[in-house]
Amino acid sequence: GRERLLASFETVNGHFRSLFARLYGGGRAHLTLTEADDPLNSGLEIMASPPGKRLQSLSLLSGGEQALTAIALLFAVFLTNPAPICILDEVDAPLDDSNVDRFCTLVEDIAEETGTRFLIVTHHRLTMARMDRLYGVTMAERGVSQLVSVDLRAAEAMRETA
Amino acid sequence: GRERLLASFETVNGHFRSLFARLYGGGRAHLTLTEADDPLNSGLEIMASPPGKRLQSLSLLSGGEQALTAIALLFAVFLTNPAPICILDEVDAPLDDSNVDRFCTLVEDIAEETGTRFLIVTHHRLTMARMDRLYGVTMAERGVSQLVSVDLRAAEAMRETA
Amino acid sequence: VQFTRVRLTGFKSFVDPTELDIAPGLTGVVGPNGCGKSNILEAIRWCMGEGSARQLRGGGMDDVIFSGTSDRPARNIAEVSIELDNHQKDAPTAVNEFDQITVTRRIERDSGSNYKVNNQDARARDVQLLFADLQTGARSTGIVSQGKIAAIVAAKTVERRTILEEAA
Amino acid sequence: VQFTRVRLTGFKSFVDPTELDIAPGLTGVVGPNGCGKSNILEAIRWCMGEGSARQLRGGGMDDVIFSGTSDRPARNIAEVSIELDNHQKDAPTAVNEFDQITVTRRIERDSGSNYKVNNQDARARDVQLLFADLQTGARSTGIVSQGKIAAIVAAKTVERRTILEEAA
Ligand SMILES: Nc1ncnc2c1ncn2[C@@H]1O[C@H](COP(=O)(O)OP(=O)(O)OP(=O)(O)O)[C@@H](O)[C@H]1O
Ligand SMILES: Nc1ncnc2c1ncn2[C@@H]1O[C@H](COP(=O)(O)OP(=O)(O)OP(=O)(O)O)[C@@H](O)[C@H]1O
Ligand SMILES: [Mg+2]
Ligand SMILES: [Mg+2]
Repeated sequence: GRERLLASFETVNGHFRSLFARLYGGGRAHLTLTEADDPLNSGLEIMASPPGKRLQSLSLLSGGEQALTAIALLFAVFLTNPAPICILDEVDAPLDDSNVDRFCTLVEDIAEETGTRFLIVTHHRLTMARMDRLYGVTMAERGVSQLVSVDLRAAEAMRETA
Repeated sequence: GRERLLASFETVNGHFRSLFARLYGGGRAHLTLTEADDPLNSGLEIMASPPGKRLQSLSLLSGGEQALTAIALLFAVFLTNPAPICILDEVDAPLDDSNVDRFCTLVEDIAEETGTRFLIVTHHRLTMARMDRLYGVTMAERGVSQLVSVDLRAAEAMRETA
Repeated sequence: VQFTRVRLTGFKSFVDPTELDIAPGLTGVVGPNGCGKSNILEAIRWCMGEGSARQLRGGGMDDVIFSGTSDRPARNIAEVSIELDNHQKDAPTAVNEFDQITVTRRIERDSGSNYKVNNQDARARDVQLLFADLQTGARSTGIVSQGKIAAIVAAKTVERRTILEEAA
Repeated sequence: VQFTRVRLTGFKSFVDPTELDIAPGLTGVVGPNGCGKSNILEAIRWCMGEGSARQLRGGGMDDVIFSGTSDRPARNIAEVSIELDNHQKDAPTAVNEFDQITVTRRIERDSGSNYKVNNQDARARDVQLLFADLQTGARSTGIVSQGKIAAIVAAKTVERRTILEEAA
């Protein structure tokens, strides 16, 4: 139990460092166990230094920086045992356009490396534009959902009507 | 203590019902005290029915619907004692374009009715376009923030560079 | 094994039979607030064997059944199916003989859920183990519900460590 | 009473003297992730007398002082001023004689904060009461920090009731 957790910690930490740099276009980050000699009861601390900024605990970063760092952690764990499917519900909500761009690039790369199929719910125009295909969900009849294939222009219009 | 809380509950509930309808362009909602006979220790339940949907507890609504309803509650309390300043940090993040539109209309109306000055942090293009003026925050020198007046086109470009 | 399709009927706001194809690469789902995007994702987690109604924003599991509108009566049955392609023949032994594996969960108001795998009755546990053998499942890291990112950020360090245990 | 301007120096990422004018109507603040938007809002809450460093994302109150970059050394002092216009003569009695009221908070590393109101030393409590008399303040309903909406949605019903108490 203890050995396995320490081993997976090292693997996840390795993925996390490289994913952080890919999502931020630079910078450094790492994970630490608050109680390295009692990993099964330890806490998981996240130390991150976005490009050009000092190393800080996660709590001192901005809202978008915290979200991007948490995304890196999630994918770091995911990559230790990639699944055939990955489902993301509005994870790009707090990200600005340049972070969304790098997020989409990462997701494209993972899809290519692992063959994972992604289902991504988003309100972001940039994310929509990077998808291979789009489904729109509508409630033309109130309270009743309908699913429909859409192209990018229809999807952009769909963000607005409610 | 008890009398005052019940009285302000009624006032807030009145504001909340009308603000909900303004933010949703329809629908109905109300607040309830879980222990009406012990208001000082009671919980505050929120029942909401977006246009065309059944009355439900807040927890069953969508992410954006929950946010919009919470905004209605905050402004309902605010309007009982309007302050000279109101500061909003990315409250429009989970809202789609039509809800953002009604949110901006509400904020414009409150500013006009109460004379309150608003400071609104946003990533939403639609919100930016409705502001009376815009400040951009940049980190041209890494880790050092600068404030600069911007027009709408510069602000839209500013969302992207980081 | 690959996910190829999800079908849902009577699940939350998707009262009418709905099909979602899952093709290779990136599939986006868009639409205004409250139109049903998260409901689709919850249908997938529910079919994978999610046992807690609170994880699906409900008070009880019957809350996933279409509860009616002013123009339509409530339903009494909700059903979701996930179709898996197994042409690579790398599925768990119990189901590896099949080229296609269909997992179905169905709930009837006041009488609970039942599961089928390729039309054979199955228990919730069997379905959860099947998806776990595929490195996925309702609580797995790759299924990121709305608000999960914020929860990770806000989590106490000890809660956060439990994310690692999925990797172990 | 109207808010007209905020000045900050050495506060978090705003190491250089910065002025933010607050004009009537709606003022938008935009920029990429991590550029400093929330820092400005926290400066205002801090100057209003916020006593908890955790409410400002810090471990201790010294965390609001500019902590340096690879090109610039850390500072030892942070100072924020809020300028209020009182031409309507509707300010609290103690300060109503003035046409303009300036509240300043200054912190020196390892030696704590001090406050001034129109250049007179003041205690944190005086400043908090001043803003409370203006129906505002660091914890007031009209000051909505990033994540506060999500907190209201996630709050237990009993926690949520405390929002009402500001109205009472
Ligand atoms: N059992 C049910 N029967 C009918 N409608 C339901 C049921 N459960 C939830 N709903 C409706 O589904 C809607 C929520 O859908 P969902 O959470 O999928 O929205 P969304 O598209 O994700 O929106 P957002 O962009 O705001 O996150 C709510 O309006 C709710 O009324
Ligand atoms: N004491 C300090 N000294 C220097 N920089 C600091 C200090 N405290 C915080 N920062 C920096 O300020 C940045 C956060 O700024 P802020 O939270 O205002 O961003 P933001 O513009 O609100 O971003 P978002 O859109 O992601 O919410 C962090 O990158 C952090 O490194
Ligand atoms: Mg949703
Ligand atoms: Mg921020």
